[in-house]
Amino acid sequence: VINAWTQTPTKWYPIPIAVGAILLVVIQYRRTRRAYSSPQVDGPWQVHVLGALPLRNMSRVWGYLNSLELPPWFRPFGFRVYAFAFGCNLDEIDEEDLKTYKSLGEFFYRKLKEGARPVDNAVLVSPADGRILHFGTVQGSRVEQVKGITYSLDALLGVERPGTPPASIAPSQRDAMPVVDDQEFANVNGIEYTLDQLLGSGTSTPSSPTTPTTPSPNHPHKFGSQVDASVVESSRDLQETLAHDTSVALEIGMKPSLERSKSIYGASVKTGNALFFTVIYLAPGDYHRFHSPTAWVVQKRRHFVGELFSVSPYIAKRLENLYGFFGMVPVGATNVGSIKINFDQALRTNERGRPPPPGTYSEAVYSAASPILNGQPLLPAQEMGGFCLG
Amino acid sequence: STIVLVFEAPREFEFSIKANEKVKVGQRLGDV
Repeated sequence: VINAWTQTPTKWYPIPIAVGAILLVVIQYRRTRRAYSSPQVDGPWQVHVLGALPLRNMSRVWGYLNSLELPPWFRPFGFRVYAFAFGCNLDEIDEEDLKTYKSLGEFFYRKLKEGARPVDNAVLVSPADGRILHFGTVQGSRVEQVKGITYSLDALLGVERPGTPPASIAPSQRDAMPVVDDQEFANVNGIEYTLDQLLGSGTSTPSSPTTPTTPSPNHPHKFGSQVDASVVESSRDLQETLAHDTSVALEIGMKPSLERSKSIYGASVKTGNALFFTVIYLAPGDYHRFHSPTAWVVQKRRHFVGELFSVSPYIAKRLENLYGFFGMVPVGATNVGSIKINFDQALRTNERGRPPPPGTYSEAVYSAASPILNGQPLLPAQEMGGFCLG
Repeated sequence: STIVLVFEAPREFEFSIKANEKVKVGQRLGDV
């Protein structure tokens, strides 16, 4: 050994530059991959089983099949089977001749007969056919726990209290624990999302969709006009890189704001008012157009790019209080589709291609629809749009 | 698909629905 160490001649060779360049590329690639690594699945065995399923690809295939044109002779039979399987009432559909629906996607987006849905005189009516998953009031920074699932809507108000500690629950632990983070948000469709991002401080160029913007979480959300209701379709966790989900948030206002009291959480809520929420789940057999829940003026829309997934109440019940789980794994994904809003022709959801950076959204304002009202006016139960298959 | 409504209303607002209840378009959700 000593002889080998001392007697072996030393020769120096130049290392090819390419080797060094390749090494740098590999290092950079690993660093980038680590930064954007997919979330780790954690929790009970159901989580792992569901997480292992190729739900995203299955959803895409299902969405593609839904848009295929069916032969005319098959349509009545096929749609009747679908209606039987998913509980569709064929007596109330507008076009009774099932051959007029060329694909399952068209049948999915069917209209109902005039008068099939009488409108109640109440101040708030259901915007869609479906099942009430949760409802309640926002108590402090959390939504009142209903049916075993807890929300936090503190972020809805867009105010980060000074000194509030950041989330102490690591993403991998979220799916086994209830909401604990003040910056977290409603659990919708099983996906976490922050409503701060939906109704927060994002600015936009009036009357045109904007390039994706990242709202500042520290900017307090002011109800410049009274927010009477927002319609949010699915959502995405903007604090973590979780399963994509498309969400379209419509922010509306009806009156100029008056002097508002601030809650201890910095929320700007009018004196004598409170925040309420309700979550409605639309099953595959339900009428899939959505309507205005009240008389309001839609001022703006924010679109968080992603993909649509579906979470059935059965799955939600099996995994009660697994806050954050639905944000990590698309549970019960059944279809891929898009969201249509009748008065927003520019909205394009579910587009292929490179998604915008996480936490960003595009925004459109509807001031051109009615300059006096500064938005799109809607009557109760007026059709707004719907969820399309395919 | 899911729809979430988040809204500000007078404290007297009351829901007239139950959890897991099936609802249809135009059905009363609540009132003051």
